[in-house]
Amino acid sequence: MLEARLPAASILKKIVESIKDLVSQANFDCSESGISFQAMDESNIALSSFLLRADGFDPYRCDRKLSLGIRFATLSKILKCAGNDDVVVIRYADDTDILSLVFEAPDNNRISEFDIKLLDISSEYLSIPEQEPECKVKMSSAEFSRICRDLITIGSSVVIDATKSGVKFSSTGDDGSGSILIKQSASVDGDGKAAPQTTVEMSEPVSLELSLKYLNNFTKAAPLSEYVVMNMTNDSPLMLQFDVSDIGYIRYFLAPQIKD
Amino acid sequence: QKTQQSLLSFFKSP
Repeated sequence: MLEARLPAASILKKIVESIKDLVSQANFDCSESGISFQAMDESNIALSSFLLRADGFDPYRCDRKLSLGIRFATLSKILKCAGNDDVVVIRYADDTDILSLVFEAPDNNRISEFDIKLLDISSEYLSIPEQEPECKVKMSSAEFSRICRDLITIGSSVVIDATKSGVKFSSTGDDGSGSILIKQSASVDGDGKAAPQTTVEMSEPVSLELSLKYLNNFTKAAPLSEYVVMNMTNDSPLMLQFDVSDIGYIRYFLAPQIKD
Repeated sequence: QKTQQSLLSFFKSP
């Protein structure tokens, strides 16, 4: 059985919104350590995954490994019935095909319960090689979203060039070209509060060409986190990570494009 | 011309 109580529905809402256009259905894998998910899009170009650690829930109970097949369109519709501040209780009783979601309003005067029919999905887990990236960029997720949104008006792909001084995003299309350079920074705003900063750690300069359609899809996770981390290695897939407060993360992997 | 690679050429099924 599974019983997991999440303090704010907004977290689950944002996660589902940031995956549902990439993957239509997939298993949520539940174990003692938490709830995780991994699935590729239909064209095998992008992989989405997330982890929500057990300690992000209070309480969290899962006494054996479970794979719960979820259709994201259904889950998204049902989560729209939850208020952002509602507590969500996720429940699954063994040997059933139903997942229950209970939304408790903060004043406790409204409790709604929805049941979702689970699907039987055979999932194929890919093993992702654990390797230290040649370059790791951390930047404002809002800035990253803006760059992807701006450059898709120029072309369908972006070349990301990361060097010690910063990261350059360039795009070329039939009608012209554009580029945006984000310098490495550690700024402090007027209130003395640390503003979102860009950091670049690298062993090698990296250049990757990537589809802007997919990157724009990934930026749907930006509301989850102030920062995005890009792990890049030449001729290897990009890994983007958005932290989900301090309880987990959502990651996307995107295969690069190559010149013929 | 650019070719979009598949993730399957990088990540293997166990």
